[in-house]
Amino acid sequence: MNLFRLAGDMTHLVSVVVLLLKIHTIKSCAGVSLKTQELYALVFAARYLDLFVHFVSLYNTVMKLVFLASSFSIVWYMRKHKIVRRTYDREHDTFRHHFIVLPCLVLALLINERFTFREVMWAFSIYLEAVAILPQLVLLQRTRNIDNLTGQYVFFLGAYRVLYILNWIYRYFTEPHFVHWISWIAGIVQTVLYADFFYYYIISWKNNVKLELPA
Amino acid sequence: KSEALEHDEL
Repeated sequence: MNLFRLAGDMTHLVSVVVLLLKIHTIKSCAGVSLKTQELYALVFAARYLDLFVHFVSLYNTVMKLVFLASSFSIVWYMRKHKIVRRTYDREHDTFRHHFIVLPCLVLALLINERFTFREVMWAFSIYLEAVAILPQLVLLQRTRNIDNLTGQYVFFLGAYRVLYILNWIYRYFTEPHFVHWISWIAGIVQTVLYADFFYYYIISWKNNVKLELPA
Repeated sequence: KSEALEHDEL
């Protein structure tokens, strides 16, 4: 475990837990894409299948449980909670996310580290995570208002991805034959998706103006 | 090889 990876996991944890706590506190999910949250819940469900069969460390197990619990709680709040569900922007959150789930599944069947159910599901979760943010970014562009709830969420998620890339670079140079093309390529694609959001986020922050994404 | 396949990252 290196510092980049620990910082990346903590940033990822903060992004999900802060989103859950904010939705729980203000009883609103305005600006949050349910599609992205559902995709993330699917990512964790597909990736952590080995939760009870393959013990890596206490940290690993605890974090997996926290990620599963928080991502499914957010989906529950947005779909079932009588107050929160009314604040969900249904007509704008229209990204057809099955258009990205299926290609990711096909890709996982074609490109994986080993053709076993768990490995294919693991690759599927890696590919899906790379594009899971798309419905949220589309929603932000459509509604054009980025209140701090979603802005911070996307910002922390982007920061977690950047830290993970630094983690891979560190591990590549410190661990012999540490090569994971699947995670690396998907991770770089995912981080690039955040790049333009980061650009506009930092500009708006510097000019102290409301964050506007180009149409 | 089995080590490489053990996904130790979240």
